[in-house]
Amino acid sequence: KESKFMGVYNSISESFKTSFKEITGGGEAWLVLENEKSPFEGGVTIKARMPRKKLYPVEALSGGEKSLVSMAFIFAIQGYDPSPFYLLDEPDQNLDGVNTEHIGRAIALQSNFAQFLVVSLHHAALRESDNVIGVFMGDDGVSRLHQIIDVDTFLSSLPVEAEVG
Amino acid sequence: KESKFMGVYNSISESFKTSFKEITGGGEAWLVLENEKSPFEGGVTIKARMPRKKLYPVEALSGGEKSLVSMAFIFAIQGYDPSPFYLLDEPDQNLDGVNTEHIGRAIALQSNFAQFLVVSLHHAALRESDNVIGVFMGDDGVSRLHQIIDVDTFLSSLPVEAEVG
Amino acid sequence: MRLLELEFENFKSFKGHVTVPLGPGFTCITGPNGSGKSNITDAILFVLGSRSNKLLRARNRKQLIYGFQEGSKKKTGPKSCKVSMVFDNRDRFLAIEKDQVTFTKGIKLRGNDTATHYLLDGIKSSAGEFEALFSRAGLYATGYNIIQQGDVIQTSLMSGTERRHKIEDVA
Amino acid sequence: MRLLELEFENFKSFKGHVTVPLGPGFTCITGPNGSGKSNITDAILFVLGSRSNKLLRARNRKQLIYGFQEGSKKKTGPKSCKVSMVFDNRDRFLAIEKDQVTFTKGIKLRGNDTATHYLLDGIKSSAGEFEALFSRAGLYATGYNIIQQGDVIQTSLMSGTERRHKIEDVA
Ligand SMILES: Nc1ncnc2c1ncn2[C@@H]1O[C@H](COP(=O)(O)OP(=O)(O)OP(=O)(O)O)[C@@H](O)[C@H]1O
Ligand SMILES: Nc1ncnc2c1ncn2[C@@H]1O[C@H](COP(=O)(O)OP(=O)(O)OP(=O)(O)O)[C@@H](O)[C@H]1O
Ligand SMILES: [Mg+2]
Ligand SMILES: [Mg+2]
Repeated sequence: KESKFMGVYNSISESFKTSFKEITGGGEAWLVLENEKSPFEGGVTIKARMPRKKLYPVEALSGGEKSLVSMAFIFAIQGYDPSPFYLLDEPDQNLDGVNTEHIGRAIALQSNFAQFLVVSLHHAALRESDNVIGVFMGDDGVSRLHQIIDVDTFLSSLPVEAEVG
Repeated sequence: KESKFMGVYNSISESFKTSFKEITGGGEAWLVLENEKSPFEGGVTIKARMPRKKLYPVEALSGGEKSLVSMAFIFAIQGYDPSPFYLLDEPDQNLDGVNTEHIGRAIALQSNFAQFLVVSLHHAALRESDNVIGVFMGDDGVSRLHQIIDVDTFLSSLPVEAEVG
Repeated sequence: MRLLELEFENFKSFKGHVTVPLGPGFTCITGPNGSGKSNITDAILFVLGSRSNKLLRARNRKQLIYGFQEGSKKKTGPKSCKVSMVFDNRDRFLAIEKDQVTFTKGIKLRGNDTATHYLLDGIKSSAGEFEALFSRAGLYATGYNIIQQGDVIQTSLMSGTERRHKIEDVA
Repeated sequence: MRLLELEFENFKSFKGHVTVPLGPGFTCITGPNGSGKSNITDAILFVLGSRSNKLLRARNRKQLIYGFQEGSKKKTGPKSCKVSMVFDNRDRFLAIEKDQVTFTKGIKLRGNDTATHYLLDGIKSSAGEFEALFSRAGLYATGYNIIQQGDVIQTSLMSGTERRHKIEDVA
């Protein structure tokens, strides 16, 4: 049982290094077993270093940085054993303009191997997706869906708002 | 002691009605004492109805709607007894394009009566503010500040990203 | 192994019958605040067997039925709701000998309470059968593959032990 | 009654001496992810007496000093940091007979631990004196007037009892 876990763990740790490096454009991340001799007696810790920065404890990272760490970890597990689908409700809530692009592209890449349903308010996510479902609520308090065929027209019809950075 | 609390409570409840109506453009909100006879034996509950919608329990509201409720509550207490300053780190994280405008304008109005320091990635907040402080980190891992004098030039220099709605 | 479509009937803000066709690849769900996007997420968690009403932003199951209002006597409006998830099962990731599998979970008002019912391809099923099929396929309402609004940072902040469990679930 | 400026010395990502002038009215702090915006929020919470290192995203106080790195022997780099908050007190919202009041809180490395020191207008003070002055002025690290990143929804979700306490604090 322990060797099965170690096989999975090592594989995910490798994927995590790769996906974090890709999402952040050069950052380094890896997993650490709190108890190397008896893995089940300790947890699994994340170490992550953003590009051009030193290594800080993961709790000291910013909201946007933590979001990227979380997404890289999800992609890492997907790399080992994909889930039938991924359901992410506003994973880009904390991200600036540059990072919403990076994560949008990363999800688009990963979606070649699994189905991704992502709720987002960001243009980058809409542009990178294969399909946009628009949800609207009328004055009658009823939600209705519209398939958005032309993303660019849809986006230009909205009040432009934007993230900084 | 109880009558002092009731005086404050009623005043805040009134302000809350007004500020929520203003932030949401017509919504209704009020406070309720869980134990009307002995206020200190119960808590204070929020009831909030978004414009053109029925009354739903506050936990059923969306992320953006809850953010507006929270901001209205803060403004309500400010109405009664302003704090020396307000420090809000990304209060607009959940808001769509229309609501980031509303909250930006609401903060600008309230800032006539108190100092507001707001961290935000949204253009609406930058445009409504009196002052923008830009924080940047160089490749040396050191944070530096810049007073942003011309907000429009600053915004147009950034990769444009935007919220929907 | 993927979702083909979702069907709602009076679930939260979705009145009447609504079908949500889902493509493979990357689907983005967008719209103004309060329009119903997270209610779609809740619908999926509901079928996957989320035990906690709190995770569905409901104090009790009655609140999941379209038109539920605070403090109303609720004499009018729907007395039930249901959600169906239709899976493409050609690769047999679900332990059922069928190319397409539909899971339906519904709630009916019963006096001052609710009753929950389950259908598997239209045939009466149970919470237990759903749980057995989902867990064998590695699908959990609390799985690493589902992030609710506001929780994306949690994945990097969870305790070491919880993270080890997520990895064990996959193993 | 407002903040005139903040001064950092080796606090988190702010190396050396940095002054942050603050106008009255509405100041917006912006910039890319990880640039240092929330570190400014942490600095203010630090002076206001946040008891919890977790709220400052630090496992221990050493991590608040510029250059703290995981696992390094930390032989080089600053051994201390401090933060000052300068208030306009012309309306005497702080119980001190001065038009301007500066609160300074700092940390020094001491062996494998840290020592915390307090200055009030440059004169040795204490956690107790800070707390007395702040609470009389209605300023708390956990006050309703401070929202940390990710917490804005909390204000509408807090328990009824906690909300009553927030109102009692103001009364
Ligand atoms: N039982 C119900 N019947 C009718 N409407 C409901 C019911 N439960 C919730 N709603 C509606 O759903 C809304 C919340 O929808 P939802 O959380 O999906 O919004 P959202 O699109 O995710 O918004 P945001 O972008 O702010 O997160 C509530 O404001 C309410 O109007
Ligand atoms: N002791 C320290 N010494 C040097 N740098 C530090 C220290 N502690 C934290 N940092 C840096 O501060 C960064 C986090 O900064 P902060 O949380 O203020 O970012 P932010 O601007 O709020 O970003 P976001 O928009 O993502 O929330 C960390 O990534 C780290 O690089
Ligand atoms: Mg939502
Ligand atoms: Mg931040």
